[in-house]
Amino acid sequence: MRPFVLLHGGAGSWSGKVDVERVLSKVEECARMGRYALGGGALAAVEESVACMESSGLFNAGVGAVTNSAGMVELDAGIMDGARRGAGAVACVRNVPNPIRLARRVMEETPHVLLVCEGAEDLARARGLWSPQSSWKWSASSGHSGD
Amino acid sequence: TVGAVALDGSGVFAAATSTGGIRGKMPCRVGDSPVPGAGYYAGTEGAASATGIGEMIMVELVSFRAVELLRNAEAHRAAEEAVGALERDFGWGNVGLILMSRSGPAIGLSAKLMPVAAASDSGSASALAGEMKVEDV
Repeated sequence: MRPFVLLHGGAGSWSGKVDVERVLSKVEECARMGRYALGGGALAAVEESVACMESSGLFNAGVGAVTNSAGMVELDAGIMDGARRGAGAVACVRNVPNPIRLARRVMEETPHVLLVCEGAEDLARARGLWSPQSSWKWSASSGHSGD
Repeated sequence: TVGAVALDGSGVFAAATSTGGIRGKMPCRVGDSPVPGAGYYAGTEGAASATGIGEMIMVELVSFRAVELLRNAEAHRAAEEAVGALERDFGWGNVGLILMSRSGPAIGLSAKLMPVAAASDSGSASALAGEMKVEDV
């Protein structure tokens, strides 16, 4: 089996009017980005692919995420390396537009697997991954609503 | 939710999943996406990323189940069985799963739609799941 990247943009139903061609075009663009990153290994490929989709505003992730009952965006993400069974994840982070990058930092730079809330955001601040939600170029509810 | 699985030139698998969760969820609610084995999993046999309603995916450890099934099943069958288990156990299906194995990639889907894309050194393609044969990319 040759090197390969496979992506999904969420299952379920879309709310409102969605430009399917635009969504598919972006997923494919992110897959190509992941394929390019494969030179740095499978972990780099999935991180770059997911970060690309998080940043697009087209999906229920990153800057395109739906809001909770308090009107806030709270993001979850996880990443795993199959060779060494290493995993890293963050949950309920509010001011991290690319939580997948923070999840990788949790895996590689802490002894933990899952960080949540303030602890995760403190790590994001220390690693330059923190950005206040109010400054996001944000388009909530644009994508699927579901994990 | 978004997710990715990959196999690199050294034969290493990786998986990643990221989400905003469910619209209107309670503050501090956590779904399957950051839980290893639930929203994502990677091992020596393969890698998986799941999407759907997180509470059920968490309980069923859908991504771990899919990768474990690769020990005795082809990728397509493993993906379908992992997704089908939710319908069997809960009478509920609205899940998508992407799975990478050494024999190739596969998609399991009980939801209406799921945009997917694949890329290799041969090129790239995208489609709404069900329309694309990823093994042809």
